[in-house]
Amino acid sequence: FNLNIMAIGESRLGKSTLINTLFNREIIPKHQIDEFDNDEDDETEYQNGNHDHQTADEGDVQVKIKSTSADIEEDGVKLKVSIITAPGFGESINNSDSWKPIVDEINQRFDSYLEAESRINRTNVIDNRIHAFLYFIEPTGHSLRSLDIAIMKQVHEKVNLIPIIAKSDTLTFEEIQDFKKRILLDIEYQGIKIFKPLNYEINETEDEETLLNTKEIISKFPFAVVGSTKEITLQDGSVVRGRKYPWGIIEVDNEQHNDFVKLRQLLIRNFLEELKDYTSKVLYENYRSEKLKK
Amino acid sequence: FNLNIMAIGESRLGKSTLINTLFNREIIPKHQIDEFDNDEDDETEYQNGNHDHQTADEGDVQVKIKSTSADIEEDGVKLKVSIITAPGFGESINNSDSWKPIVDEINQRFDSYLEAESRINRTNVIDNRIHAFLYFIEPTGHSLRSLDIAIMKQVHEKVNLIPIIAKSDTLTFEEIQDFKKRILLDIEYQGIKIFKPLNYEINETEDEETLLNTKEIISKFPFAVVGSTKEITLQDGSVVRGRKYPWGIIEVDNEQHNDFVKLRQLLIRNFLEELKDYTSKVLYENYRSEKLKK
Ligand SMILES: Nc1nc2c(ncn2[C@@H]2O[C@H](COP(=O)(O)OP(=O)(O)O)[C@@H](O)[C@H]2O)c(=O)[nH]1
Ligand SMILES: Nc1nc2c(ncn2[C@@H]2O[C@H](COP(=O)(O)OP(=O)(O)O)[C@@H](O)[C@H]2O)c(=O)[nH]1
Repeated sequence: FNLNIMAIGESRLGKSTLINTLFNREIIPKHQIDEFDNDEDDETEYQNGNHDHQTADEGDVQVKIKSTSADIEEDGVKLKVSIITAPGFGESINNSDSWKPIVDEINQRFDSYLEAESRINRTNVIDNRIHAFLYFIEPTGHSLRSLDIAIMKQVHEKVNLIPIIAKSDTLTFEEIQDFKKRILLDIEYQGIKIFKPLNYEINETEDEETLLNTKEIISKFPFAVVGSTKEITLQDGSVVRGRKYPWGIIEVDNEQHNDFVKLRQLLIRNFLEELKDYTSKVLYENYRSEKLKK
Repeated sequence: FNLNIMAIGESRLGKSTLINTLFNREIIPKHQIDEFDNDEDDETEYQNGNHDHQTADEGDVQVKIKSTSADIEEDGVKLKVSIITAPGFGESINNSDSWKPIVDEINQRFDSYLEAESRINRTNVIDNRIHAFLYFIEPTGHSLRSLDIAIMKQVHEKVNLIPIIAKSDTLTFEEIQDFKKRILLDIEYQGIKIFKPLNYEINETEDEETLLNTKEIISKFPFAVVGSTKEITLQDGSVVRGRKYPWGIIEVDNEQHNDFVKLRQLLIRNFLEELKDYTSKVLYENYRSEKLKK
């Protein structure tokens, strides 16, 4: 049972922390991936250029694609989770082609599935296609940025796009409500399609409770999340995952503090089947027919 | 008594909020400047392009220079404060020339002073030169970005450069300490000169207390600040300026919560003279001799 998740956004938006928090495992080693590469690139850049004029090339950080896998057990179900990231995305002074390696990766995975499917013996086709694309939005509190819109438009018809507001503890409750409204307006204006559960299986009779739960999940889009694997002991003695500030402790699993619980429900608990089905029956089929037409 | 401050950094880093907090006045109307321009540009961009391919030009936001003035009274001294901002800086997909309009503005102000000084009647030369350049660093918690380094290298020999960590309530106490260390290492590695009080007037005998106070201010570089003009009533009935979160209230004027008080001391209370002196006697003179050589 494969689950392939792309986690994309500028550096330091808490992507690896959130992934590790979602699965309660250190899937992505903290700082090892990004830290090592960035320092290496930076060092060479600085050594090569002691230029007085900063050219576009000097501030250019290459976008790499990295994949990390882990075996997870969720509710008795064994999952092989792969997390695909793109360190370097959005890091340059000129980010015009930042999205290309990411789109190439999505296409490549479709291509290898297409190729595997068309073999005579296809009993063991491994599904490496991207089932969910988590896009991390910087918590500016204003609206989507040009780069956000650019990449979301490039991928929304190839993947289940789930935009989330990263590090939402930067924003007060009111700021989050305003930000969510503006983001949804931007998304609509730009014609960007985001993943909505029960869109695809709208004819299956779901019980009342599930439908309400799903409505509640959708009402929180885009999720404003906080991630942390640190355990903190509260005044009442309970231990929670959270971030400790001099003025208070934000708790990851507290739905009054952020939408982490909802994201986990969407991504892992309630809609895993739907994410995979939509990928194989709609997104992949569209890609396949587009490709075979040419 | 003129004080001209440039406040530069990406959009939504809390620049206008911080300025208004520093002077306890709504000098920069919240959201009016940025909101209006960005929406206008965005609308035209979207209408012009329903392009399927996002070109570098589409994601390009122009950098404008804006100036707002206010008459302030500080400790019985009347100040005419001008705040110069650059909406659009860092907002494009391609930011290669983002810094040019800002450097041009600094140069233009030196040029008009040079020109005014060389007239026969120069009793009323108005000092519009930039006395302090507040550079807002995004609270990634990692290190400086390419764009940060690029612009700081472009301006550090023309202005008193004061880098600050914006929205520092995103970071825990430990994260702030690490971040400050890394930023100072980056600054040193890159040969970037930042403003240090008593560098210039090092021979004047300062009393012991002032020296200690100055040492303490310098030890907090780069300041990690939070801004807010909102007044909140605490449990004990006291009213503070701060930001209210479901998990706690961060107080702007509380030195346990952030370095706002130190920034205010540096910029307005204790070193106003030094900022202006260093500008006129060192930075301006360097510019002038460079210019007259050519
Ligand atoms: N304020 C805040 N900081 C976070 C959050 N999640 C992670 N961080 C911090 O942000 C920094 C970068 O996190 P990391 O997961 O390495 O980011 P990545 O580069 O996107 O993978 C670390 O110092 C984290 O502790 C969050 O939800 N809120
Ligand atoms: N977390 C946090 N948010 C802030 C802080 N200062 C301002 N903000 C919020 O950030 C948003 C943008 O602030 P603004 O001053 O307009 O940013 P500017 O575009 O850089 O001038 C507003 O919603 C502010 O309330 C701060 O210190 N911490």
